[in-house]
Amino acid sequence: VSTTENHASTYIPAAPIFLPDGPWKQIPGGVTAAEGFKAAGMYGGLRAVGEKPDLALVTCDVDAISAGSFTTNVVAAAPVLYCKKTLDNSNTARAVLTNAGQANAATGEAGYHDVIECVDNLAKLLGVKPEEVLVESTGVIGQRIKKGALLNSLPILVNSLSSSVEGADSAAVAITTTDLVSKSVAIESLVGRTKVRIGGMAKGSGMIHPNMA
Amino acid sequence: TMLGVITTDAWVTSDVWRKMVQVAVNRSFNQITVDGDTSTNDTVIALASGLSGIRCISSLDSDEAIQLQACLDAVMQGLAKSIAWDGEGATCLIEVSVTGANSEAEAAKVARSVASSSLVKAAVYGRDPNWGRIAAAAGYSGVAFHQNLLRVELGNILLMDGGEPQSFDRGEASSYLRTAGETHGTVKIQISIGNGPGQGQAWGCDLSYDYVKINAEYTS
Repeated sequence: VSTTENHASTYIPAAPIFLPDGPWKQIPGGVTAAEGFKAAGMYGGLRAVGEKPDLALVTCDVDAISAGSFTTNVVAAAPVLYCKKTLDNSNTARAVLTNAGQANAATGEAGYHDVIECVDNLAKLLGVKPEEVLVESTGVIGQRIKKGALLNSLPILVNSLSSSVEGADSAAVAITTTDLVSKSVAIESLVGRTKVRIGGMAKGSGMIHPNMA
Repeated sequence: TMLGVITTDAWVTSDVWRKMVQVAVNRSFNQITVDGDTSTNDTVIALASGLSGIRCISSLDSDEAIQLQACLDAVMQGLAKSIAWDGEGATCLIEVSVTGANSEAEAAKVARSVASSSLVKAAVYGRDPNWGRIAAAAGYSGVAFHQNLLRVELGNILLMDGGEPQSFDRGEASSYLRTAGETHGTVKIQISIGNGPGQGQAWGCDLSYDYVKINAEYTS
């Protein structure tokens, strides 16, 4: 079951964003505001209850310089272990896949292999190398991702990719769990003499005391 | 769990980008708290396409790097504050600003200690301008400062100065808290711990009955 893009983007209201003052202006678009980025969010049947979108994808048309910051909790989820290893091996990335519903934490070797299988499938669909695909998961600890539902949804998710504001908003909804609002923002500013755009999305409402490194 | 995906069309070398992202994470996501529980999955991934046409930023000290860092900080702080604003059961965002510390890191540590205090969070939910709890949370942060230099303001109401409570209008202070709760607004706590150059902020939310209800039902 795939959620049409515009439905996904309005499933929950957007959070107010309190930007600090500075030489920038807020623009629409979240993760798709910057040149070269596309996004999509859909309901892939992963959540335990309800049909809120639960699968998000952000892609870049070119090899993007990548960086990451991760929990220092030693009980670290499989996607955290996978991303840290991948970023050690590669300076660039082309895609970030996010699932909501299952944290894929405390799932051992099987959970790690689930990540690899999802990465391999998505890399083939996108025509990129597996090590250019990064993964984030959130949800119930101890539960493996519903891999069948996720893999079946990937073709629809890839076909839904768009550089529009709705694409960004759909992705921002699809990464939420107990959030009451989606979190997405973008700004444009002069850096040197060039206009640069920075955008982002986030989720989080409970189990929040990040110590990322 | 908090997750973040950040994108930009700036062109940055890998090592500079990775350092900039961690600095921004330390000034934003690592300065929020809802319940003091660090998740197994917290992740921020940041991608730079370089398609804006800007010349490549290869040094952290360049003007362009300083400007890009400020933009990155702003986007991550905007998102981080929205996470704290949406904390489970929250009725308001709590913004703690600390000045007068010896360093940015020390100021950030004091700010997060106050924002994390269950007693401060519960007092905000009870609309109680409880300066003693704020002072105690600053005092156990692990940052050394002379208690006679401690100054605490709630909004623009001076609660403590010179390390001692000031006479203030409790009704006014309580209604400041109540208004913030009724409008899902922001409670600002400003703390000074001395005369140093260090300043920092942290964000949290009040602690309500709903937080317990949500987490007694939602199994993680």
